Amino acid sequence: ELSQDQQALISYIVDAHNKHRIPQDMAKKLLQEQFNAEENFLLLTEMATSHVQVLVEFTKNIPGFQSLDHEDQIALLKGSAVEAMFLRSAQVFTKKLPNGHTEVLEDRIRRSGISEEFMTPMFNFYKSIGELQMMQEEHALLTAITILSPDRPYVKDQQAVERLQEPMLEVLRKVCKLQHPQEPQHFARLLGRLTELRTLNHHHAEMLESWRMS
Amino acid sequence: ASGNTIGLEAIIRKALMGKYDE
Repeated sequence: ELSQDQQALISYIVDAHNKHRIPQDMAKKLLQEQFNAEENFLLLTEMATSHVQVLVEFTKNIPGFQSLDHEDQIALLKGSAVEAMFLRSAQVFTKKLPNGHTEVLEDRIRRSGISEEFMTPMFNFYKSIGELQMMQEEHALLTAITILSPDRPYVKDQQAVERLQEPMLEVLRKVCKLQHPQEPQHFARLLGRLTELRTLNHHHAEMLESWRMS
Repeated sequence: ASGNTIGLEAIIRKALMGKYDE
């Protein structure tokens, strides 16, 4: 069972995760308007910038984060921004959007000019996240856990980061047991997605380069 | 400056200081 403190932590994290998201008018633009390739590029770039800004706001709310060394805060955010962005996008693809919206979004991304070799693993990742049927709590906690990865480049005080990440992992483990009692492997599967995220992160620079070139 | 010319670290630093859209 979850302790009172753990329950409080969950509702706090979920609340922060829901509150800090890409502005709705920007997301709507992506669904409603027709753009040429250049406008598409600018819109997706604008969304990526906005994503980083809301990610920072969410991260400031993770208990203990602001007590970390300032440069370590930057190293953690820099190291995780791309992974957190993929996680957030995966959530969009997991949700039941109004009819046709998922297709419009997918089509827009597919036509963005990113080369196919990067597109396939990205949509495979979205699909594999979708199959896990994660609850909001799991998304929010997994995002926090991703951000609080002590092994990111340039992190000086790894132990301080570990001390923040560990209780999150414990809460996520319990949430998985409670939410998915039929699937004892659920928690391990979630952690497996983090490995997949690292691979996407690793290829992200090349992916951006292929996008810029096209 | 438009978003696409600002590096990731610059966006993070600004957001950490609570400054958006300069």
